[in-house]
Amino acid sequence: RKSHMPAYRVPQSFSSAGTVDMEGYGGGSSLAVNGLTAHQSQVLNLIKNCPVPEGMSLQELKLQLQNMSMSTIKQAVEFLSSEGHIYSTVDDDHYKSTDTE
Amino acid sequence: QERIRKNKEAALQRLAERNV
Repeated sequence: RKSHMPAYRVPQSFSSAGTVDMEGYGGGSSLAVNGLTAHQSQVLNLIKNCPVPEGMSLQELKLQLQNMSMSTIKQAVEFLSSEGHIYSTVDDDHYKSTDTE
Repeated sequence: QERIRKNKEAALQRLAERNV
């Protein structure tokens, strides 16, 4: 058998392209972007992009954000609502965004 | 619905207060 196998090479392009590395921040709530934590801005983005007129339900948020627990989502929603980014619509489980940009 | 409109206005007001 030839020792034809090339020495194991780490594909540098993978480790240096920092796109996937960002996922690592997801767990902490300390990373703040424009005053929001990573969790809060994820929740806000989903609510912003929701096409349904009565807004997004907590259940839908949970389905989209499987890495977050329901209590984390509720906390984020409560914060966003107290800051005025989102508001509840038909009931306390449905939220719409005030940001129209 | 009236309630939704009020909620929205209240939220917009909170947002405006934060941005002052």
